[in-house]
Amino acid sequence: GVDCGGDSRMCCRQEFFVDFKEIGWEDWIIQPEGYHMNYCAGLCPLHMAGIPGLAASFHTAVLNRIKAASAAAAVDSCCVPTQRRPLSLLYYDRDSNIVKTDIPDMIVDSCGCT
Amino acid sequence: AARGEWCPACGMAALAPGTQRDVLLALAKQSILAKLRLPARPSAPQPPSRRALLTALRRLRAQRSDTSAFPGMLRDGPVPHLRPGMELQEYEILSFAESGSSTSRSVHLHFRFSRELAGSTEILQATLYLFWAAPGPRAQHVTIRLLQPDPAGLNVTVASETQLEVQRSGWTTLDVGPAVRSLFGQETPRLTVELEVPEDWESPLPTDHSDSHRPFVVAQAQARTSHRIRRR
Repeated sequence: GVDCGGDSRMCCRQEFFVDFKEIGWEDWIIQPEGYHMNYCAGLCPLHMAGIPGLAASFHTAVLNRIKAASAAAAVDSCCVPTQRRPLSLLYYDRDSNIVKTDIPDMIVDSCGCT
Repeated sequence: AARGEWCPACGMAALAPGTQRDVLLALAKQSILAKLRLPARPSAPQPPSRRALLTALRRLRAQRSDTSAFPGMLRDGPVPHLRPGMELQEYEILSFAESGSSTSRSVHLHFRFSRELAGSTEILQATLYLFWAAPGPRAQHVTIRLLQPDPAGLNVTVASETQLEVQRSGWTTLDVGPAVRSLFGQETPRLTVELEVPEDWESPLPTDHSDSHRPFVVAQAQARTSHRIRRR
C-alpha cells in the first residue's frame, strides 16, 4: 500500500492519530495513549483497479475483461483498506473494573483499489 | 475530495481541515464506544490502589506461567488462537472486592460487573483470588459461600459452598465461573462472597484500600454471537 504524502491524488493510506488526552479520555483509557484511526482516501481510476492489495487475489484475466467492458462507462473502483489489525485497549468500565479487550479490524495498515 | 471539489459518493463539498479533524475525532469516539458496547464514556473511575493492581497483575502473570490453560490477563497483542476473520471480541475483566456487612465470624465481599458487558458477553472463565495473612501455627478451616440474589432481588441464596483448609499465609484461588456466568443474565450483576473465618482471624479484606492484598476476581468473557443457530 501507499501512504499519502506529497501531492499524489491516488488511493493511499492517510494517517490520523487520535490522542486520548486531547479528547479528555485519558482518565478512563489506561493504555494505549491514542488510536491510529488511519483511513483510505484518493482516486482509483480504471487502470489502477486491483493495484495493489485487495484485488490482487482476483483473476487478472476476469478483471481485465471487466475493465475493457466498462471502459466506455468509465467506472472507477474504490480505495479501501487491504490490511487491518486490532486495537488493544485497557480501560476502566463504569464500575471501575479494569477491562482489556482487542477490538478487531480497527487500525488500517494499508489501502488499495478494488 | 480534493480541495474545492465535491465528494463523488456523498456530494458534500470538501471540508475545511479544522472541520474535517472535528468530524474524524467525533467518528473515532463513536466507533470506540460502539465497539466497547458503551452508551457513553464511563464517568471518572475510582481506580484501585497501584499496589493492589500491581500485585493482582503479578499474581495473574505467575498463574499464567504455570497454567497455560488459563491464558491470564493482559496478553500482549491480539488473541493468538482466534482464526483471522473469525475473531469474537474477548474481554478480560479484573474486579476488586468491595466490603459488605461483616461480623467477627463472617465477612461479605462484593464484586461488581458492568451491565453493558453482562448484557452482551458470555463468561468463559472466572477465578476468585483471596489472600490469607499468617493464619497461625495450625491449619484452619474457612467456609466460602457464593451468594446470589433471588430473581425478586429480596433474598439471597447460597449458589455454592466450599470448605478451605488454610495452612499458611498466601494467595488461594477458587473457580467462580458458574456463579459469575449466572450473574451475567441479571440486571445488576454483582457477586457476593461470604467468608466464614475462625473467631480470632483478621478479615481477609484489608481495611486499608491501598493494601496490595485486596481480593479480586478475574473473568474472561467473549462477545455473544449476534445470531444463534437453532436446532429444529
